[in-house]
Amino acid sequence: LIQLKDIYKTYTTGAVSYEALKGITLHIDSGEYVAILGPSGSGKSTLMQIIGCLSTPSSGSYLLDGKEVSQLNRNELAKIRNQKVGFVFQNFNLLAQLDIVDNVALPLLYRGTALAERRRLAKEILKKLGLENHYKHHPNELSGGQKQRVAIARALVASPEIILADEPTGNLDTQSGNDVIQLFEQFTSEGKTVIVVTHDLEIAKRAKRIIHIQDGKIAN
Amino acid sequence: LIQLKDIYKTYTTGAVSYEALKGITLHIDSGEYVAILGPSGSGKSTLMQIIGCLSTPSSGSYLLDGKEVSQLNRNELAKIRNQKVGFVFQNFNLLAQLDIVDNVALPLLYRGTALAERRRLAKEILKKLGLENHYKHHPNELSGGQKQRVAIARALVASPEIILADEPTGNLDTQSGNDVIQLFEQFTSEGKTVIVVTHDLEIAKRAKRIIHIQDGKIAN
Ligand SMILES: Nc1ncnc2c1ncn2[C@@H]1O[C@H](COP(=O)(O)OP(=O)(O)OP(=O)(O)O)[C@@H](O)[C@H]1O
Ligand SMILES: Nc1ncnc2c1ncn2[C@@H]1O[C@H](COP(=O)(O)OP(=O)(O)OP(=O)(O)O)[C@@H](O)[C@H]1O
Ligand SMILES: [Mg+2]
Ligand SMILES: [Mg+2]
Repeated sequence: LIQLKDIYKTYTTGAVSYEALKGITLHIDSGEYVAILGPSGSGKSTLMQIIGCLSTPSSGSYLLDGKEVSQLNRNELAKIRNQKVGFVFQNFNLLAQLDIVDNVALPLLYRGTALAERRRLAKEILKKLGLENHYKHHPNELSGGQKQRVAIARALVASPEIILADEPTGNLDTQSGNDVIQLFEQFTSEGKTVIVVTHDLEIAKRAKRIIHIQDGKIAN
Repeated sequence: LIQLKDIYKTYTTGAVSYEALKGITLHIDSGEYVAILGPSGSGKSTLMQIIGCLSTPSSGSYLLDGKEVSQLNRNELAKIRNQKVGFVFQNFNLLAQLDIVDNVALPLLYRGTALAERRRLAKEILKKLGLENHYKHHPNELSGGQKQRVAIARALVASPEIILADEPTGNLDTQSGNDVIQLFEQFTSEGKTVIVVTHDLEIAKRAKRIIHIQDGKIAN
């Protein structure tokens, strides 16, 4: 499903260039549950953004479901992303002006789902994450872990083929973290692909496969 | 040093009131290293904001160094906060328009430290947290864990009496997390008070005392 070959990503700030990914080659099949581990600054979020079609590599090839996506423009990437990917961001990226039900319903809006059905599905996934008492709240009225769970709900609500979660349990107590991982395991049993970046070894151990990133490369 | 008595905190959203803290009584001496544990949404950040003079309780008394601070206005609170408290926020609260050295130097600006000395001290603490290659970067050019370390550096740079850290290692790998806790332990050995909210039991175990919060109360 996901085939990365020789992926490089360079960030340029003014005159300075920084090579965040230095030749990543990686295959992930559909239905796999993969954990990505590595030190702070090693390139994990950068890799996730390329896999999730949020950014393009500086060089290298990315075949997603057999289609070369590394050279697509922003609109083409957005189309693929909205169809196939659910993304839990490390910094949540929730919209302050919407209540949490509308925040979570956004991916369904992009897919053309009708209003009543969008809100119904959004409430359903929020309830699974323990947030049914907070439907009317806006993100700034929630605790850190509650915001994180809203971000997770949004990534799952449209039942996407690929779920990418960047540090999804960093703000959660052990019980809430386990509830989240159980949801991910349920999705893989339905044939979806789940890729989780985590610093938590307990979470990583539950994945079927662990990939180690160090200094922009896959370590062995 | 810190004496909370019957602290209540209610949030009101439109017509709905939510009691986040329900009668907290707590004493913390100077030089103590305390961990606060509890489920997501249980009131930990709310409690930290009251201890750190960022917000006032709805009722109850707070004696900080013998002085009643629960009824102070915003300017009086800010004065005490700038003198005594270093705060690591759960969502970092960094300023996008400043490079990380200026971000970290802010508490010294409030204390009237001269420019060259501010930047020198800021670089020194950033180096201890492994960020010397990123002095010229702005927060949006950093990884999640790098941002978290900048937030920690800012809380420590003015060597405040009280360090409050709300989930300081959620985005950090085990090694970086240990470096941070070592810095906190060094500060307590110098007589400072450190209070850490964490979901990580490994971090909590290294504190001298653990306080459990559940549903806005101290649990036993
Ligand atoms: N501005 C607000 N308006 C309304 N309710 C709020 C507001 N801020 C926090 N709350 C509620 O108060 C409760 C406690 O929030 P708090 O942020 O203290 O929790 P926490 O223990 O830090 O959680 P976490 O571990 O998820 O960070 C939560 O249920 C939250 O929804
Ligand atoms: N916009 C940017 N401009 C310049 N450098 C960047 C930018 N974004 C990220 N970087 C750098 O690229 C490297 C990798 O960043 P990335 O966010 O992928 O790390 P990470 O493995 O997710 O780290 P963490 O565990 O701390 O979240 C870091 O050293 C970071 O400073
Ligand atoms: Mg990251
Ligand atoms: Mg909190």
